Amino acid sequence: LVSAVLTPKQLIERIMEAEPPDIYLLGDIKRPLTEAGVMMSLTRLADKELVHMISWAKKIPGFVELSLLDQVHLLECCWLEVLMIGLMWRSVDHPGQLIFSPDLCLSREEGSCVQGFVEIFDMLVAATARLRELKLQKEEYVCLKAMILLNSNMCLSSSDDGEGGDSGGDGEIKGRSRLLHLLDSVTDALVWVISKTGLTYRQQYTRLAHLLMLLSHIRHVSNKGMDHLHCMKMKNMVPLYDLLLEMLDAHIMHSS
Amino acid sequence: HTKLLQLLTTKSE
Repeated sequence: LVSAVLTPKQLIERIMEAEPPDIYLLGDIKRPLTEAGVMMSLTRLADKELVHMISWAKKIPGFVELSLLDQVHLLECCWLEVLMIGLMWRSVDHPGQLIFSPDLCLSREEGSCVQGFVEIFDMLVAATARLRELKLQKEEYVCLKAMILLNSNMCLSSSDDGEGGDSGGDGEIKGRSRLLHLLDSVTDALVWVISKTGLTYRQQYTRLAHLLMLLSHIRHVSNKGMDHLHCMKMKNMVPLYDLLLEMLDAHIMHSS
Repeated sequence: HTKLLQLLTTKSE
């Protein structure tokens, strides 16, 4: 396994290099803002970001060594969480606002023109405030994002493949152990990053706990966001682009 | 998952 031969420092370097570029909406959002206009911009942006997310995942050391089915499942499970932690990271220095892209920044009031969105907006802003409070470092952020990807279907029943007879098979056990090994490597990298900060041992492990506890909030907001997007789709409120639609449908299918 | 598979299996630059 690639990740097994990398030191934590080398792994961090590789994960930092995998970071996607800034994605621009390109083309101004129509003002005054309307529900359809905002949803159109947000979904267009999300679709663009998803394409870059696939390239990002492939650059996480060890990811492409997983089976193609595992790669698909992981991305289908985590995509909105990954979009959301990226949004929080971009917004960390802008209290009360969400920086969806360098050319699309929304205030709470602007977000409120989309029905049901303001609750999610507030949860995103609150989670972003927590990142600010923790003074999250970029190296920690990239590790957390990789952990979201690798941990995303840890508790998903394998019968979701629709191949119940195969569950617990040799290939599947190997796949799971590879995945756990990869996740451990990223954990080692995060622990290493925290250890460089000059904190006492106690402060180091409480920081690790605080960072990991962020992930449960991100999962929660993502689930809320997924339901919201699904409702918007049902109301024909958004033109869902091909990759976004595919990822949303897969998520709805897994969770039902 | 046609598009996702396509993106996962194409060689990156």
